[in-house]
Amino acid sequence: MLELRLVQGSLLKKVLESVKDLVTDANFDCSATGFSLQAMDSSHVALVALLLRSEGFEHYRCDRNLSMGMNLNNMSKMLKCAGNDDIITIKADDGSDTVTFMFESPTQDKIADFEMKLMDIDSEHLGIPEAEYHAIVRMPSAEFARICKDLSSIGDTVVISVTKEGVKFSTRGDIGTANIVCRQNTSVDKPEESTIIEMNEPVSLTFALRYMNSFTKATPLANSVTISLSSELPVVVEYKIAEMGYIRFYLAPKIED
Amino acid sequence: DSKQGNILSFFKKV
Repeated sequence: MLELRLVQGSLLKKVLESVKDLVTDANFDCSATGFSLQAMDSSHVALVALLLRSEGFEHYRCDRNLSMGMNLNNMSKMLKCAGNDDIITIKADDGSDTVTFMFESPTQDKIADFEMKLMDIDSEHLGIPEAEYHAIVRMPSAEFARICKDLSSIGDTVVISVTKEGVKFSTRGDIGTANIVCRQNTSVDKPEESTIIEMNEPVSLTFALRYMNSFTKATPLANSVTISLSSELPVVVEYKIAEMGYIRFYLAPKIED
Repeated sequence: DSKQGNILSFFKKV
């Protein structure tokens, strides 16, 4: 038996909107730790890892570890029927081939339940090692989204370079080139508006903008985004989900032929 | 020219 009650149901709606275009089908894993997902896109270029910790739910009952295969597009269709202020409860019985999403309006005057068919998904779980990154950039998530959107109108790839000068996002295309440099800026009053660059050593990597733009669909989840870069690893683009966990996107770099 | 890297060449199945 599984019963997870999330008072801030809009978080789950936002999570789905941020992953449904990247991943078609995925297993949601439920354990004492929380509600999680790890999935790759169909071409194995990007990986998404989501964790919503059990403590973040108002009520969290998960009698035994359960993996529920869901079509994310269908799940999104159902969650779109929940109001932004609704409380969402996810329910499943042991051995059942369905999951139920219950939506309660804040005033309890409307209660809806949507039952969705589960699916069997053969998914490969990957081990993501703890790593030291050459550079970690934290910046406003809206600023990062704007940069990715702007650069994708010029080129298909972005070179992200971190030096002591700052972080530079560059692209080139048929019509020309573009460079955007963001410098460390901690003087602003609000910490979520600051740009913080931790650099152990300079790093420069090239990524497909199509994926970066897809990751920025998670922007409504967090004011800040953290970009961790290492020349030996996929980049990690992380959005913290307030008091609950995170959504992390890993993207393999372009490699010189 | 560059080619697209693959997640599976960085992270191993567990």
